[in-house]
Amino acid sequence: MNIFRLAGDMTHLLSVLVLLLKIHTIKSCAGISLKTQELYAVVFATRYLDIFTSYISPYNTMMKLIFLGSSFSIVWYMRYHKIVRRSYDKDQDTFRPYILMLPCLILALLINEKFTFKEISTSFFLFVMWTFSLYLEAVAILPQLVMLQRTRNIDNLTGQYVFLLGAYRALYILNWIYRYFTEEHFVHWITWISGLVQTLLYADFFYYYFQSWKNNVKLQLPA
Amino acid sequence: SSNGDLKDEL
Repeated sequence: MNIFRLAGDMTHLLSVLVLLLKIHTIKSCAGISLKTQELYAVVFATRYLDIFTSYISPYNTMMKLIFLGSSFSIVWYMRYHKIVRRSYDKDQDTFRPYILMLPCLILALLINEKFTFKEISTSFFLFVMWTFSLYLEAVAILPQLVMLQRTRNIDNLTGQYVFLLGAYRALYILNWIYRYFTEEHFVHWITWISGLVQTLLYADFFYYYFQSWKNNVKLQLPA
Repeated sequence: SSNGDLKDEL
């Protein structure tokens, strides 16, 4: 564990807590894309399939449970909570998740670190699922970014949520750079490229978020 | 974490 990865995990945790805070306290999910939240639930479910079979550390297991629990409870709130669901604007949240999930699944089958299409063993299945979750996480924010472009007024909590979500992966990139220079054989092109793509998708959001912070004006994304 | 692999990452 290094400071970049710890900061990345804490930033990721904070983004989830900001969203849960918004939904749980003001009972509103205005401006939040349910499609993105559902994609994140799929990301965590496919990434942490081995949560009970491969134990790493108490921290690792606790964080996995928090991410799984929070992502599924956010989806539950937005779908079924009688007050929260009323503030979900489904007409603005029109991105079709399958056009993201299918290419990621195909890509995970074609391009993964195990290349050799060995016997279809459980470990290969887990690895394909893990790679799928990596690709899916890179694009999962797209429905949310599309929705932000449409909903003119972005409230502070939503802006902070998206910012923290983008910042966590940027910190992970620093973590990978650090591990590359401090550990031997630490080369993971697939993870690095998908992490980079993920962070670059936030580039314009970061720009407008910084501008709104610098000029102390409301965050507005150009149409 | 064992050297070089990503298993310990979230």
